[in-house]
Amino acid sequence: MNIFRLAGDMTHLFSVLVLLLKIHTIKSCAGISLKTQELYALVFTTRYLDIFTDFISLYNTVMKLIFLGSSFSIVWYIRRHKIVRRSYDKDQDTFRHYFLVIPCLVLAVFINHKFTFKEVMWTFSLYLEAVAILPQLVLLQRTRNIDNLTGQYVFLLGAYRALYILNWIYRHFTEPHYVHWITWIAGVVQTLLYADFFYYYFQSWKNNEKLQLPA
Amino acid sequence: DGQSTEHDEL
Repeated sequence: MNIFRLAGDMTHLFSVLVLLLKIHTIKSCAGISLKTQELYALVFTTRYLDIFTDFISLYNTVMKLIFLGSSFSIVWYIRRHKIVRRSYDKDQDTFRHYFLVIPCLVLAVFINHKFTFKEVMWTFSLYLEAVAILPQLVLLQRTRNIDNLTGQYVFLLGAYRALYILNWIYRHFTEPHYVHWITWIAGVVQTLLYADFFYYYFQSWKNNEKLQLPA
Repeated sequence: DGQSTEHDEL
């Protein structure tokens, strides 16, 4: 464990807790894409298949349980909670899951480190995580208004993966044979997808004005 | 198999 990875995990944890607290407190999911949240639940499910078979550390297991619990709770709130669900904008949140799930699955079958079920599922979760934010970014551009909690949520999500890239660079230099080029490529693609959002986020923060994404 | 596919990251 290095400081970049710990900072990345904490940023990631903070992003999902910010979102969960927002939905729980104001009982609204305005501006939140259910599609993205469902994709994240799928990412964590396919990535943590080994949660009960391979014990890495208490930290690792606890964090996996928190990510699984929070992502499914958020999906439950938006789908089932009698008050929250009313603020879900299903007419705008129309991104089709399978446009992302199918290509990631096909890619994972052909490009992976080892052709076993768990390894293909793990690789699929990496590819899917890289693109899972797209429905959320599309929704933000459509609704054009971004309340600052949603803006912070997306920013923290992008920041966590950027910190992970620093972690991979650090591990590349400090640990022999630490080679996970699939992880690195997926991580860089994911962070680049946030890049334009980062640009507008910083612009709005610098000019102290409301965050507006171009149509 | 070359690199370990043991995934210790979240």
